Amino acid sequence: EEPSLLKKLLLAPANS
Amino acid sequence: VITKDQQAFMNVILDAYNRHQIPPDVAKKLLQEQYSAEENFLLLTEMATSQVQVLVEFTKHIPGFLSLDHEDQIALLKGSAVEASFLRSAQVFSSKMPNGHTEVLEERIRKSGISEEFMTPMFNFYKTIGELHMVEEEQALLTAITIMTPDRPYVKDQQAVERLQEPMLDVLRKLCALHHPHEPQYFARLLGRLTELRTLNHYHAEMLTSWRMNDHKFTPLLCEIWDVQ
Repeated sequence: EEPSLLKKLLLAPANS
Repeated sequence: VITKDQQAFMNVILDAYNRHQIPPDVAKKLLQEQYSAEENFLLLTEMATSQVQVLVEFTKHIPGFLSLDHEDQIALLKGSAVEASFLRSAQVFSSKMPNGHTEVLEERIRKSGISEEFMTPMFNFYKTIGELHMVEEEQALLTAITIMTPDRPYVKDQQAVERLQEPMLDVLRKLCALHHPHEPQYFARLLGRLTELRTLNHYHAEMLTSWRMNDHKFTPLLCEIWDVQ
């Protein structure tokens, strides 16, 4: 299943 | 009176709101010369994609959001992306832009293949947002409140979302009383915009179907957040 772009954005560390 | 904790809570949201904006080099393209419908459509698609990226980064800083169930996080983003993006673009559209820019932007939007029946409610919404003269804190909180709306499709734990939205509504109510003392209805007027946004969301869904009919291309991120195959 194509990896979700949204999931990737959400999992990327929130740049402080 | 806004408590110290509420002030700190609001500053977190306002700080994230200010820090996550469409990058200037992307926004600058809106003022470029080309004017064909295709170029305008491509440009607006690029803006919408950038807006979604900005929205996700902003949302990650909303207190409590990252503690929600992962699937609910996705459901909230998908459910609110269109409304939150229109709210933000309305705020940009009505903010003090160098003279002439608003007209250039409006012209570009009018000439991008978007149907008239959608543009009228959209520009009306931009006008009503402009007339409200919201302060920055109100804009940031209203955007966060739009995203943290419990009754979006596929949200499983609506109470958890409600518990996060409640404190934002409380602070917004106090802010409205503080910044608009002569307008006791101001808070209600802000919430009324959320209803108007739901209508825009409905129009947008219809517009998407018509665009898909004549095979418009969207970026992968927009396809995902708009649930377009």
